[in-house]
Amino acid sequence: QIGPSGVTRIALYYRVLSSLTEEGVRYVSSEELGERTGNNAAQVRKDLSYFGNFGKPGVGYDLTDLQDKLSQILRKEDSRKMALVGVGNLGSALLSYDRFKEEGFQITAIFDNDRRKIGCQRGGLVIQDVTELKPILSKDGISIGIVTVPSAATQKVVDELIEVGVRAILNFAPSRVTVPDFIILQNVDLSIELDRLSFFLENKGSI
Amino acid sequence: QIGPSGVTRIALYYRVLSSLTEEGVRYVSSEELGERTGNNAAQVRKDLSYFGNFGKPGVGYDLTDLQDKLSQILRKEDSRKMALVGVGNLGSALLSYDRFKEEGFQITAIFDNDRRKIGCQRGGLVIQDVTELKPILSKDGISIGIVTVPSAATQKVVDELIEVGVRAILNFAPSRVTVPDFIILQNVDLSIELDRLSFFLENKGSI
Ligand SMILES: NC(=O)c1ccc[n+]([C@@H]2O[C@H](COP(=O)([O-])OP(=O)(O)OC[C@H]3O[C@@H](n4cnc5c(N)ncnc54)[C@H](O)[C@@H]3O)[C@@H](O)[C@H]2O)c1
Ligand SMILES: NC(=O)c1ccc[n+]([C@@H]2O[C@H](COP(=O)([O-])OP(=O)(O)OC[C@H]3O[C@@H](n4cnc5c(N)ncnc54)[C@H](O)[C@@H]3O)[C@@H](O)[C@H]2O)c1
Repeated sequence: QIGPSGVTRIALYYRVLSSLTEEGVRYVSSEELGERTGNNAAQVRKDLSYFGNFGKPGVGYDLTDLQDKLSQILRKEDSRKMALVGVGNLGSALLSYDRFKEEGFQITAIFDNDRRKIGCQRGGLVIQDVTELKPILSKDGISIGIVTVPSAATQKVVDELIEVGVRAILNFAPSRVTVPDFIILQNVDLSIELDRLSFFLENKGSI
Repeated sequence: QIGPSGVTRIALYYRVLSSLTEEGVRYVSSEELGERTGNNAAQVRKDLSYFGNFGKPGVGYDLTDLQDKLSQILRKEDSRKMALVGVGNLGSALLSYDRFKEEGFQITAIFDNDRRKIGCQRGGLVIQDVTELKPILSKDGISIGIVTVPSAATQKVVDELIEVGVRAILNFAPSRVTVPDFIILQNVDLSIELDRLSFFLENKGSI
């Protein structure tokens, strides 16, 4: 059971490998992968051992080989279509963030309830009326819903996404959302990043 | 050495305890804390044991007691002042996100280089000219800098924040930034959240 922290680390290792390839590196050690992601070498080896025996003792990991393995684990060859609901400040920033597409995640439908925004273009897409969400999405085969609406609107938006077949929800609104067991719900709270940052700021050297 | 993943989990446990207090709960088990954060009970016990012996076997953890302990670990009684540079879509969304202040992090100065924005109000603060960053910040005692500018501008903004005494940087721009050893630099990449979400979507039941 690798757990959410482990998958996050695998995704971080994968990005380090991509930038090392650009630098023309052939081998990488668990120490190097650890250093670049803030983990220790033993943690790196343990994470990778969930998925098989990769490295050679003393030599480290063959970069291309490890990159292929992690790409398979993260299914990077798949491209996933996403719907985004709530085209405000946060929604707009996510729409224009190039990394999503580079990593295989494409926003293909965007919705809002603001009369002044519906019909406008953002990030190459037309903002559609959230009341039309169900007829529009039931044809599209979208697997992920990104929710960037105010807290009060969150539960209803999530329910509608589930009704049209979305099975994974990335929720940014700071409100408790309930979903059936078969749904993968992930809440993002960037204040957690600040807790972590300040913990290491205040415990520098003693960790 | 607790490591970044461990601190992230401690911050998640702390938030679960806050919502359980609202529900009037007196004791909480490592199973319950694990379930609500997507980790297993053994991981919860291991994380907490870094900081001392809390819980009684069979009874679980006294909620108020554990909350106090985690609040001390995360230094929740401290209030930290932050500067934010780049008041665009993402910067504006972070400015109006109430959770930051609730968790003890307050943005007290905001900067941009767009003539049309300088002098305007956002989130109760006046947008200041980034060319004035050094004289303005050297008086304020700000410990954290949030960087939400385009990639090309990132390194220069980070260098200036360090020059005025900022020691921890939360960088959102997708570019490699170099900082001296005594600086805590944390890069945020929300595509990592999508990797994690889709991993559990595709591996449901088999984990
Ligand atoms: N998780 C985090 O770290 C984090 C950070 C910043 C903001 N947020 C949260 O993200 C959300 C969006 O923040 P923002 O700054 O972009 O706010 P915003 O007000 O700029 O954007 C909200 C958008 O949602 C639309 N909307 C409102 N109700 C709707 C509905 N029922 N259906 C469809 N669209 C609807 C609005 O018209 C607006 O365009 C908020 O809940 C905020 O608290 C979270
Ligand atoms: N890490 C993530 O998950 C994530 C998600 C979304 C966006 N982003 C990144 O965040 C950054 C901001 O995104 P956005 O959508 O808010 O862009 P935006 O264009 O809306 O905002 C950028 C702001 O920075 C200002 N700016 C530009 N150069 C500056 C400088 N030298 N000094 C001060 N201010 C300057 C601009 O005037 C603008 O207000 C981008 O780098 C983007 O790639 C990251």
